[in-house]
Amino acid sequence: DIASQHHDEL
Amino acid sequence: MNIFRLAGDMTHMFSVLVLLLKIHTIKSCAGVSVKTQELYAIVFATRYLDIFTSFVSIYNTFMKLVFLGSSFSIVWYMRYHKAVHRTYDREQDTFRHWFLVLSCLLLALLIHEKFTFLEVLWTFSLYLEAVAILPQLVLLQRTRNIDNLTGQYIFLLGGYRGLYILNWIYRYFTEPHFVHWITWITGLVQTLLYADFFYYYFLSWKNNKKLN
Repeated sequence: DIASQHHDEL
Repeated sequence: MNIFRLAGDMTHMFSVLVLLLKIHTIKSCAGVSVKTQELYAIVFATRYLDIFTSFVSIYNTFMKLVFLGSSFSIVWYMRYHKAVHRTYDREQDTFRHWFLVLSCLLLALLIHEKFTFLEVLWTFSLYLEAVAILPQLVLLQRTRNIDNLTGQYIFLLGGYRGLYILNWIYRYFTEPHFVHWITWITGLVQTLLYADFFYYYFLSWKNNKKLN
């Protein structure tokens, strides 16, 4: 979902 | 992962390592704002809260630990290490950075992608990181000239988010519905804040003279 997608960056 | 993001992460890591090395080897933090370092420690602490709950990759976890460890140890050195603390310029480093923390927190409560604890703090960390360099830039203008390690630190720190912008452009065109306005706008504001520093840094490099 969106959350995991954009929390893959530092 | 793409080359822009990897370059960005490496640039970011080198910036904190340059600063940590300077403080650790010559036991001096002259020209460095502890307030910017404290803001960065808060940025990482609130951005990497999910370090134990959501595993992305070894690389991701390793880098989070590097950024958390380096930012907190730099603050520790500047606040509690006797020799280093003596070189801290308390009179000049007077930016009221707690106002930045408060306003970013309020903004995160108002504008976020999802109203959950982690997401609001993650958004807060983005807003705070965008302005975290302000105390350092103000201190820079007050201290006559800065040593080139501090200059390199600021240059690399400013460059990393610029590389992230290239990464977001790349991901926008290669991944369907990869859209994150908050990340993009904060990243752009953050990079633009370094604009005049980059200008003077480039001039000092071109004319091969001290940065002041």
